[in-house]
Amino acid sequence: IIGDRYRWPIPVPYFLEDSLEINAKALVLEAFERYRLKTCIDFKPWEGEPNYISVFKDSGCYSYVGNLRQGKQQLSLGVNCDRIATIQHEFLHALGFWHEQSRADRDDYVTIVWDRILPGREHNFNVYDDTRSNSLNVPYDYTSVMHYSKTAFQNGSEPTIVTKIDAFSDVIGQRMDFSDYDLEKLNRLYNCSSSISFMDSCTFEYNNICGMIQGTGDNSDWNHVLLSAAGPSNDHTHLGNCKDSGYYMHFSTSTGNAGDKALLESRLFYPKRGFQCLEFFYYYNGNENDALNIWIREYTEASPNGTLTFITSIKGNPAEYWQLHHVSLNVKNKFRVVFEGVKGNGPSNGGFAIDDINFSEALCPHYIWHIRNFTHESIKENGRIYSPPLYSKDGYAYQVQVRPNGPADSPYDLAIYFHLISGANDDTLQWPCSLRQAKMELMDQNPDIRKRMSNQRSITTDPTQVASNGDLFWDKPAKVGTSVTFPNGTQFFRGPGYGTSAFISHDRLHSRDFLKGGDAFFLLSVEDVSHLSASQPTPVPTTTTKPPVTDIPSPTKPGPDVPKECEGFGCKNDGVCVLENEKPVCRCKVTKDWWYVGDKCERKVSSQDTLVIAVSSSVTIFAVMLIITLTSVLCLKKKHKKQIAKAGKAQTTENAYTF
Amino acid sequence: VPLQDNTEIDVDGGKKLDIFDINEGAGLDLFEGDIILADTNQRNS
Repeated sequence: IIGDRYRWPIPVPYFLEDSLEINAKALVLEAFERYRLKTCIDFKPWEGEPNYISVFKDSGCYSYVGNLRQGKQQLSLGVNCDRIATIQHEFLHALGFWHEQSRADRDDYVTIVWDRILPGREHNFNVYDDTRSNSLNVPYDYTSVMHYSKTAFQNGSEPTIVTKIDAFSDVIGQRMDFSDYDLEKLNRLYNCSSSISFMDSCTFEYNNICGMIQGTGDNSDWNHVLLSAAGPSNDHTHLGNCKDSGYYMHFSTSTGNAGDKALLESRLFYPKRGFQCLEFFYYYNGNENDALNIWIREYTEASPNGTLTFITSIKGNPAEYWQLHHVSLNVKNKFRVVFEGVKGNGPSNGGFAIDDINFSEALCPHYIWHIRNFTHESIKENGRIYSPPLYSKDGYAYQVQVRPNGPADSPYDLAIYFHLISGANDDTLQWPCSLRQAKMELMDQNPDIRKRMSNQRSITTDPTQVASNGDLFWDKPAKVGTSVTFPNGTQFFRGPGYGTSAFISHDRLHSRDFLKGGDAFFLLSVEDVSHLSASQPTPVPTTTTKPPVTDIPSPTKPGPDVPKECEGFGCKNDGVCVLENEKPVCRCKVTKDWWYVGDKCERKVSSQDTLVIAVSSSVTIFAVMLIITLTSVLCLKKKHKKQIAKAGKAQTTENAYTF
Repeated sequence: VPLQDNTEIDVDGGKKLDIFDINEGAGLDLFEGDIILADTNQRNS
């Protein structure tokens, strides 16, 4: 939307109302993390700023467009709106975005088939000309999270939006994540030059190896290679699909002596948030005694040359394929990440390779569920696929189920369900399991984390939920579950499943990098979200302020200050004081059904009042007009009579003279 | 009555619900499906 007045100051103040479901609250915070990773848009709990986004549960999912500077600006996340991309979509509205197909140039890219639209819903397909909407010099985006799907508002089964390039017909309407162009527009609109939590991404495609350095004090080196004789034969970035490109770093353990080491140190990082997630792909086909150690070299005033701290090690179980790994860090000072390859005892015909590193100040997923050869045939043959048994940090055992959904012998969609299972801690845990959020994400394996559009669903355990047989749904699996046997013969209980049959469509599953080299990675986490049942602290509302009406707010600066002239001006009823021609005036609070008026916003008016005023004014005007008309008619009649009488007298006189 | 092994609750009820389907289902007829207009500059004449 054109107009700097519609921009929010950064960070954007938000308030999560008590009416919101816990799952939605946790997902809003998750959506904010996606904004932080990919843009400079940050969010902060409302601390009394004059304008803020109030997220609440009404029926439906909706938002205003842009910052309307009306104080509390509502954004609703009703039933079934607790999906991360839905929340991203609604917040994009709030940040100033219309729908993608409302662009001024949309008719160049899509055809709206008006006679397939539900009668009376044609107004949903507006176009805003370039005086009202600005596409920020970004091409039309079929992949935008703000685009309608082809079936939007359809009457029947034929599409209402037909893309001019047929290949995009099933692309429009994605609800996975921001598209690249969504991010480009958002970053342009808010003048972003960096993001909040992203730190680094490295595919080793260039000779500068992303500023990494071969460490000192080692007796071997990492090599920057296109392939290694003993494997891997391809990197992970391109998987051999790009000739003469596809580099990775390799440490060979096939030569040398046990104990030989090679250090690869990252460039310097300056943490802001104090927690980080390091993600990388590795290929480990050496001896099971070889190790890949991760260290941190942290620089402080006391240790200007850096102190090495061991973090974790990858060792044992070599395999002839690329694997994914996450490392959680909590570094607060300037630091480097150090990859240390160590040759172990025993023969080796391989070593370690690393590729596609991503580093961000974010939380890591708890588990990686790697499914190899995740093809149409394999999943159809296997039917339901269950993850290995996993544990939440507080001890609940669970499994995630993935299965095809749809008619046999046709392209299938993917369903996903979360199950509690019996575990080692069941006797000490609280039952039914209360307010644990399970996050299930199919990872888009784009090498750059900022360009990923991963598909995620989250569910939260509700301790009061009842199953069809009257049992509590999230009670102890040994009580409400069914007996199942692991492949190794161990018997356990699996509770009922909770999830969705519409996790991802067949076409989208086979798009992007969800199945890179045929492999799928599900990132799984279970978190205690019970703290979100407490109300967000309410600050004392500020009644006076000076909103920056014409300036684009700086992404790095907080909200506006209160001007002197407004001090003590005394706008009532949450009215906001602004300067107009250097004089303080009140901007009054407005909602859909009522608003305040008056110099100090002292009077409340509702839409019903206006209706009464309109009707009574019309009646009064009609009555007055009627009186005026009747009076005029009477006067004219009287005048006319007088004229007739005068005329009669004159005629009599004339006749008299005649005679 | 014990639960069946395949007892599952589908939060989407077997449908692919987009924002606009949810709002239609809730009986809302919002501007462009999920937008509230408040400002005179935004309101359609």
